[in-house]
Amino acid sequence: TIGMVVLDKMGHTAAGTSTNGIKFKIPGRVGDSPIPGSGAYADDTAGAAAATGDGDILMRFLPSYQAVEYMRRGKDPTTACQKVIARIQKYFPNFFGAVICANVTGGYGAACNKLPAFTQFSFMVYNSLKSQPTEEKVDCI
Amino acid sequence: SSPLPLVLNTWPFRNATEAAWKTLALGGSSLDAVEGGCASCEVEQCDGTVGFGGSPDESGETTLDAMLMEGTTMNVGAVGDLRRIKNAIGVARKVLEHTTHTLLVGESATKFAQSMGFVDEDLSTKDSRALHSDWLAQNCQPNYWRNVIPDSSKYCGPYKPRSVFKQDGSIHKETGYGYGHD
Repeated sequence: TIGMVVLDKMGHTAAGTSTNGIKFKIPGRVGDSPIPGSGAYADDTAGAAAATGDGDILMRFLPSYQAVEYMRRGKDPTTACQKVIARIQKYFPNFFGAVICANVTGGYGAACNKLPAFTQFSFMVYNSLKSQPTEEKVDCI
Repeated sequence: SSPLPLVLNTWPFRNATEAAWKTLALGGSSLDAVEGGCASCEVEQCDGTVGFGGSPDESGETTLDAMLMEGTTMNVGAVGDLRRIKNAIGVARKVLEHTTHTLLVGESATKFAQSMGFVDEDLSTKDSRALHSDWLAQNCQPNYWRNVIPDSSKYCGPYKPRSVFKQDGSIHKETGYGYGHD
């Protein structure tokens, strides 16, 4: 799955996802990606976020919407992303998932759920302070 | 100085980031940029979890999900379980622009896409067909069934509900990394 958030110079936000889901799914199964608030979410007055991972679990917690609401209340993007992951961990400690977050001033962050085979999450960043697309990593929590 | 504009995307899909940035640089909106970035992954398939030829379902078919959201008007267009159309994010854009709906799914979403001019084509590939036949050869493991007969942890379907609901407490199999994810 690709989850993407974009803010233009004026701070107009947009978010989106595209995926082919999970291998060997039962026909008809749809994951979190096309669900606004789960796969991705954007609101010019608060920020934008996108999620990736086990869609059957993520979908139930609306992680992208929740992250944006945390940023609306002043949390920085990394903290907002971490709080969303922590919420899901309580119910599904072994879920596979990651979230990216951006606030209205162009700050960004990410978080992921730590598993034995998944301890870091890579994501891409490109803004006016960089001269090219840059891969960044976060340690999972 | 402000760090805006900003392009941020999951996983190290560099070309998608580049495509979105170029769209902005050419005067496109943030929505155009997200569409362009996701579309480039649909063409390149990125890590196999985006676009045609990946994640065959139990019948061997690849179907696509996609969504676009615009944060100024809160307008959304989305497709789920889209069949035989490669540019899912493009169809999501048409849902956003040409309907007042939010989400179209399944075969009906494919009919909508055809009416919008998208080409109907087979999304499976040699790789996805091989993946599927290997899966069949391994008694359809792993799969996403539970409380059914025959035992889904050992056999392929078709399955019927097991008459006595076995209280195993698990309402979802936590799949962990590497098993399959969106």
